[in-house]
Amino acid sequence: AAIPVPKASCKNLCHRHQLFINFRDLGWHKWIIAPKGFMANYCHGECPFSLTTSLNSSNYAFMQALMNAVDPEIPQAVCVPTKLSPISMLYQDNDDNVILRHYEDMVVDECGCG
Amino acid sequence: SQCQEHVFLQFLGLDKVPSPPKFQPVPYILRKIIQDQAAAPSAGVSEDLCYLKELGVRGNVLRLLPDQGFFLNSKKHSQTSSCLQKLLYFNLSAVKEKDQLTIAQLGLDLGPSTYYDLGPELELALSLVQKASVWGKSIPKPGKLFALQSVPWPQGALRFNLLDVAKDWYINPQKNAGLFLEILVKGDRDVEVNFQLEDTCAKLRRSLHASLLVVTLNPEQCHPSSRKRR
Repeated sequence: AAIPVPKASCKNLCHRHQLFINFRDLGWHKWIIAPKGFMANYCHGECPFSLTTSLNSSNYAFMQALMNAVDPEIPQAVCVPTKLSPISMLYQDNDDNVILRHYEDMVVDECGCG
Repeated sequence: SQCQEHVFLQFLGLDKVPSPPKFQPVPYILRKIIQDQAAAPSAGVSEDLCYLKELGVRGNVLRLLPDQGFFLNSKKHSQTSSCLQKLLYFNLSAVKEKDQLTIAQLGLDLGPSTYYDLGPELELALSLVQKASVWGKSIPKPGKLFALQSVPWPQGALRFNLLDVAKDWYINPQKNAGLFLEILVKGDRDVEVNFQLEDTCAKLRRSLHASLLVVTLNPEQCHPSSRKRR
């Protein structure tokens, strides 16, 4: 049976949040030609034991949550990316070479407890 | 945070934060690839990052290397058909040891319509430089002719396949003495045309832009098993 999710704590549960990386903020706009920035996102939220099974959790997270219930010294499972996707970056190096390269794991698509 | 930035830049393949004084012109093909890549996730397309469909080759890094060569003093145009001579030199040291070259394409852009009105037919000769010369002390000499192409009208960037040459340079960097480019004018000319020709050749010198597009494949990042089945 589905575990009822308490409405009040929903916003605190582990999920994906929007995060736009603007290269200008990092000063990287001086050497990155494109893109100017990208939506990287991030994961944040709680992973309570009662909801571990419903929050896209790994088996390990479930075991950790179980142990946390037995021994509070052991931390709760944490909210982490579970699916990432790549982006391409076009930049110029110190030798004036223009480089186009694909970088994996740059964008958070999904989050879960791990 | 500077330490973290440095570590991440190394991950990107950079030793330090680049500080280019100005951005180099980016060819259409690179812009198209990055635009397609940006659009792919929203279109729900899962891209193979080790295959460049725009170029039809395997590869995961594209580099556009600028020409670091110099112009050579050619004889007066009235005496010879030579319009300009230039040593083209591309530094391949940015290509890492484990990378496999899959494309090395020389792009020569003669500029926009510089000789269209005048109408002289140009001929372009590309040769390998005979041997490594001490720059500034000896003049590079043209060796084996690599390409000879007639350019009857402005036709955008001209492209030449340099894969075998670049592979040789990559394996033996000391062999990389560059390329000898000569632009010649075809046909007989009267005095008036000769005068205009001086101007055309001067414009060509200013507008000529050469670059080497290099595509490489890193086997560690691109496993054969990750290749999509057709």
